[in-house]
Order: sequence, then structure tokens, then C-alpha cells
Amino acid sequence: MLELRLVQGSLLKKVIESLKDLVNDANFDCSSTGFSLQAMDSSHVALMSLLLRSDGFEHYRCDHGNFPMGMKLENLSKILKCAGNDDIITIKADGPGNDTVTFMFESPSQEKIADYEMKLMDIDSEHLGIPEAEFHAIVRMPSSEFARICKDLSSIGDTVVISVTKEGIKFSTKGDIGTANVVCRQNTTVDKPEDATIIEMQQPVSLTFALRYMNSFTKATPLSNTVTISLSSDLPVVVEYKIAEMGYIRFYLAPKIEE
Amino acid sequence: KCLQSRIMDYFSRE
Repeated sequence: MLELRLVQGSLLKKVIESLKDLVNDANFDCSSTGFSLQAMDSSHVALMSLLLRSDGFEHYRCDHGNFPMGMKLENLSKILKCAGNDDIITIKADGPGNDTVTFMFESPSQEKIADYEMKLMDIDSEHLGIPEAEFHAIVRMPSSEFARICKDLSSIGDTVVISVTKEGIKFSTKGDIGTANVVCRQNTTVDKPEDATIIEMQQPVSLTFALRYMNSFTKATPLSNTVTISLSSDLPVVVEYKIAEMGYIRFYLAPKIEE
Repeated sequence: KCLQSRIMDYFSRE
């Protein structure tokens, strides 16, 4: 028996919208830790890791140990679009051996209650071990600013070079029409803490990434006012959006390397 | 010339 009640149902809607362009189908894992997912895009260039901690749910019951639920994200997205932004979402499943999951949407006033049953799928997914890494640079900046930069640069080029030095974080691209460089300096003298750009650098780092993936990651912008970009040479970049009081969504992107 | 690496080049299967 699995029963998860999420008062802020819009969080789940936003999470799925941020994943569905990159992930076709995935196993959602339910354990005492929380509701989680790890999935790669079909090219195995990006990896997505989601955690919604159990204590962030109003009610969290998961009796069957680790219980994977395979879902096609396009179908899940269709169903979650039927939930109102203010709705409370309850996820119910009977446990291993049952091939459906039920989503119940309650309006805040309890006047409208809807349930949608969706078929589960068997998904043969590979789970990767993500080692704890020491990052050469960790940058926290407004998520809307990061989204804007990725969008702007993708009208010029296909790849972005992200460099962190003591001057700041620099995003550079080049294409047929020319080049672009955007530098964001550390800025902690802001009225609101979420508007700050904070750079923690152990050593300078510079890596090249496909902009198409970065742009997909920014679909998670509605989840958080800030984004954290963690870089190490010879490691995938980690782009993390914290999910208020509940957990995170992390996007790992393998760098482009010199031939 | 830049080549795209893959996640499996860095993380291994559990």
C-alpha cells in the first residue's frame, strides 16, 4: 500500500513539466526516505535526479520497502494537467504486483474531488551511483537569470563554455553570426537573498556543454528562485533547483570534450 | 573539435 498526500500539488506538476522533455519513461521509487526518480535522457548525456522527502508530504505511507513505479512521463503530464494549481494531490497504489496508480485531486475547498487511474509500466532502468564530489566551483544565482542567459546564448550558438574565475562566472558561445559572452559577478549586496550571485571557487574551471540540454534544465525554473551550478573539470556539471522544504531536482550534464 | 561525452563515462552502474 502506497499513499502520498501532497498539499502543494503544483510542485509535482512543475517537477514533471521540467522532466518530460528529456525523459520518456522512468521508475519512480518510493521508500522511507521519500519519493524519488533517477533517469537519463535517451542519448545518455544528461541524468536527472529528483527527491521529494517523505517529511514534505502531509501523509506518507509506503509499506512495501522500495517500490518502483514505471511511468511514461508524457502520460503522467497529461494527467497532472487535469489538477488545478491549488489542488491537493494524493498518489495511491496497492503495491508491487498491481499495475495501476491513482492520482486524486482535491480542490482546496474540498468541493471537487477527481481521481485518475494510470497504467504502470515495467521499465528496465539502469541506476547509476553518483559519487560525492569535491567541486572546483559552486555558483548560486537567480534561476530566472540563468534561464535568460541559456535562452539568449542559444540564439547565437549550440554550445556554451562555462568558466568560473575570481572575476565571476562567464557563459560564452559562438555561432555562424558571431560570438557572445555573459559575465555574472559575485553580488551579495541585494535586497532579497534570492537575487544574490554567490561564487565559491577552489580553483578556476572551464567546461563546454550542449546548450540544448541547459535550456531543457531551465524548465525547472518555476520550482525555485535560485539555481546552483556545481563544476569540476572532468565531471558532469550539476544544475540543482531546490524544491521548497521538500528536496531537489538535480540535472547532471556530461561535458563536451576535445577530440 | 568537441565530442559529447556521456554520463556513463563518469558514473557507474549500481
